Amino acid sequence: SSMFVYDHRIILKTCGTTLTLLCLPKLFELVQNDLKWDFKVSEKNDNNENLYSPYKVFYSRRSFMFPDKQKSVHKNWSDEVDYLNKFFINGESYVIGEDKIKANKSHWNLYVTKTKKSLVTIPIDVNDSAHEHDDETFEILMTGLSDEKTKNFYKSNLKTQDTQYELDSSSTNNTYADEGHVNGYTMTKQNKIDEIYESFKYNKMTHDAFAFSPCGYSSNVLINDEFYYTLHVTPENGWSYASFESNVQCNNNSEVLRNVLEIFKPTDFCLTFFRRKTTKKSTNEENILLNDTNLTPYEKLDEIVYDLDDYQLLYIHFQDR
Amino acid sequence: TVDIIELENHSYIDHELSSNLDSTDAFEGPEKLLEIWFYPTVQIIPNGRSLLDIEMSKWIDMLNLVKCEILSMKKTPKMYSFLLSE
Repeated sequence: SSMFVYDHRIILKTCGTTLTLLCLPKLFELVQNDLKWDFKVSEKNDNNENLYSPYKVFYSRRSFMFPDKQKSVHKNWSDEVDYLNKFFINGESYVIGEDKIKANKSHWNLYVTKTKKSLVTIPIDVNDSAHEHDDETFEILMTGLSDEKTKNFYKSNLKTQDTQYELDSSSTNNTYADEGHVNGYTMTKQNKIDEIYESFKYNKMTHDAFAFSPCGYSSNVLINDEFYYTLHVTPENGWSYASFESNVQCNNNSEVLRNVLEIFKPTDFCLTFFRRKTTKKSTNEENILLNDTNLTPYEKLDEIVYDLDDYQLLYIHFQDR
Repeated sequence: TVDIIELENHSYIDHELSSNLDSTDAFEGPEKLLEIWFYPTVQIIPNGRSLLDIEMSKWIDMLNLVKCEILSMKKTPKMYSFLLSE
């Protein structure tokens, strides 16, 4: 799991049987008390509790593999949506890629609030080619990872001789790396996770990875101090799963997609690509959300484009032929 | 690409949690992804304080509610990145 905090926004991505949405009351209490940010609206929910209206809210997840193991409101999508609607006004929910006839269980769920445009008080400079109103989120959710690749995410299979890092278990310095972080670094290098954006020109990369015991891997990579990509891997045979998520604004996400697929070789995956573009200079070519989605040996099962307020969303579901 | 020096410039590592974590029963891959934009840009944040000013202990309290703990953290001038348990 990972969390990214910016001055004005927060991203929380949690795996397993976590209770992600239960952070909402505490989060709004924090911003109200510590920052004096007040997003309460006059309208109340059915329980006479406060409703909030921040600039924008997204909540999404792929369908669970083991929904019965989930806890609290996360046991099913309609309960999650009901919970979100107790906090936010103008929320809409979507179930994307569901095929009830084929009993397709790979669908993707999305909840998104309407953009609170009254908060845009400074005119957007549309001549600025990369101003911060642009926003992209590229996510690849993979299952059925190849056996050849999943073995790379078991601690027992690590080749640690290349790391050349000596652990100092007596160190009390809380910034000093431990075994899980050293192994995480080794997995990052051996699987070329730090080369996913190899052809993208950046000035600085900051890396944090952890290898779990006996298996599993999480990493956060920061680019130029302001963008991130994050990977989480559950390699167990039978329920292997890997996710990649990035907000790096890059013109060649097709190459990024190929690099990620090469690391895991999944039999099934879906990708989602959100983009808010406000720059005036964008050409027709740049308006294409993903420039090449023909991927051997995969077959596209679904390809859906949504216009969501000021965002565009592309969803594609692929399966090995 | 990243260099091995990245192993020593964490802003925070929880060594006790890191060394005792067992992932055996941590399956159920698909993540829940929550993203909240409080404001559209940094420039219009009021009161001169931002999410980056919130104390670490308060993030720890909030994450406890969702059954996550902080393994480690990296800071840049524009963002904080937390690697979490689970």
